[in-house]
Amino acid sequence: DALNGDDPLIREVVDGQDASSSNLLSAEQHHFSLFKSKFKKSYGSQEEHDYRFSVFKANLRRAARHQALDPTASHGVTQFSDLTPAEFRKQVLGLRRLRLPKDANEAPILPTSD
Amino acid sequence: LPEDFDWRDKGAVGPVKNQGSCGSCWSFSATGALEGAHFLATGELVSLSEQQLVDCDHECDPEEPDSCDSGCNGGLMNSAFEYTFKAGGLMREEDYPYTGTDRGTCKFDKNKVAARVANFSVVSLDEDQIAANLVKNGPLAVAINAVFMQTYIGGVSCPYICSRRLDHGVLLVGYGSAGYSPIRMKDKPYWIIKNSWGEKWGENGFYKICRGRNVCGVDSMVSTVAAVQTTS
Repeated sequence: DALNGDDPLIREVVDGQDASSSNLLSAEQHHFSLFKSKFKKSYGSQEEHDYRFSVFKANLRRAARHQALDPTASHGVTQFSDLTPAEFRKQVLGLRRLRLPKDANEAPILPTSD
Repeated sequence: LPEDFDWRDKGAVGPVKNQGSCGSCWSFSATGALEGAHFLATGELVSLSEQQLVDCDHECDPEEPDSCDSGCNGGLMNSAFEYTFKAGGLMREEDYPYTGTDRGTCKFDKNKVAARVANFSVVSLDEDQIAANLVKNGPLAVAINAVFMQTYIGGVSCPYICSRRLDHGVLLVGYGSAGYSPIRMKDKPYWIIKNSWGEKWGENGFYKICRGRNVCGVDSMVSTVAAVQTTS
């Protein structure tokens, strides 16, 4: 049972290193179809679908890297997993400037002991 | 300062909202802070209109002419407070609902103002001062680098390396003294952040990030706002 993944203790982890093996690809395709149904994603053409699948695979690897860099959180597939980092920044963020206006009012220092 | 603090437990935080495919995070951060301040001033929690900021706020930073608030193309919470102060306040969400686009004209109605800004200021890059302002003045508008948030699912985020180049605006609603992290086998104090990507993202729409070393720039641009004490 453990080999065919029925065992709940065995969690399939997509390993970003070996992108050539067919079982990895089928795992990625499986993740992608779960992603599309969970977040109700549909694409206008087969070409767009295939492109979004390639972005999704790259984001799976990014999630694995984020998990390694940030082990106290859990990282994985989110509703943004078919967006490139640039699309994510443009479509989902939106902080205009990187510093505060010079005339910004400074808050008074508050007591923090006792 | 209390060990743990959470404005959600005190009724000062409204439901998680969703900015959709529009770079309007700055308006959600600003309304969240003013909703909290209005609650502290009047005891009333009112959902305020981000769309009014998206459509009507084109406030600029006098030092940087090309840095005006621009709807889905970005903005800054402090400029949003400045606009709101000058315009006379924000309308309720229900009177000026969010569309997630910035092609509309400004439909601000001065007679339907629900909350007014009395003043706003910037909190120094000091975690105790941030915590003290949070406890005293309500939820704070903060900026952060969101690179790890694209893949975040839950837990206390504490990346070993994270750029402090700020690109997202969110709302600081509380802090916890110890979020247990099995991997590092020790407790980690963390900030509790309300995001604007819907309830299905993160922990029911919220994000936890560790305190202590300005991780992802979270301590770098913190603003507090006070509301005028009138009921709408």
